[in-house]
Amino acid sequence: MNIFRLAGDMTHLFSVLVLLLKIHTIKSCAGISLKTQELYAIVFATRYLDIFTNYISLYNTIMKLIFLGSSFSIVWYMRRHKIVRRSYDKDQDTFRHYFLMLPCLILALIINEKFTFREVMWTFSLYLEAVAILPQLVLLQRTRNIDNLTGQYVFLLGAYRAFYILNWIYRYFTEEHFVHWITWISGLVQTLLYADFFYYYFQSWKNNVKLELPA
Amino acid sequence: EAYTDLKDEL
Repeated sequence: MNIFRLAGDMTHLFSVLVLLLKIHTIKSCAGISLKTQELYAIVFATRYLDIFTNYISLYNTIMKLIFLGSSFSIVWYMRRHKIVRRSYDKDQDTFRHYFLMLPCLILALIINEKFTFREVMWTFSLYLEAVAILPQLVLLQRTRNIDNLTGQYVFLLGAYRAFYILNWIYRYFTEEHFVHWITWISGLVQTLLYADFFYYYFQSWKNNVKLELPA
Repeated sequence: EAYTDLKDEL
């Protein structure tokens, strides 16, 4: 564990807590893409298959349980909760996210580090996570008013993978044979997808104006 | 094995 990875995990944890806070306290999911939340639930489900068979540390297990629990409960809130679901903007959240899954699965079957079920599922979760934010970014561009919590949620979600890139650079220089092109490239693609959001988020913060994304 | 050392990450 290094400071970059800890910062990344904490940022990721905060992004999930900000979203749960928004949904649980103000009972609203306005501006949140259910498609992205569903993709993230699939990402965690396929990545943490070994949660009970491959014990790494208490920290690792607890964080996996938090990410699994939060992502599925957010999907449950947005689908089932009688108040929250009313604020879900299904007419605007129209990204065909299931179309994202097939290319990721095919790519995972072709490009992976080891052709085993678990490794292919893990690689699939990496590719899927890289594109999981797309429905959310599309929704942000459609809904004009981006409230602060939603903006913070997307910002933290993007920042966590940027910290992970620093973590991989650190591990590359401090550990022998630490070379993982698959993870590095998908992590880089994921972070680059946030680039324009980061730009507008920073502009809105610097000029102290409301966050607006160009249509 | 090389690939295991990524599995300690989330």
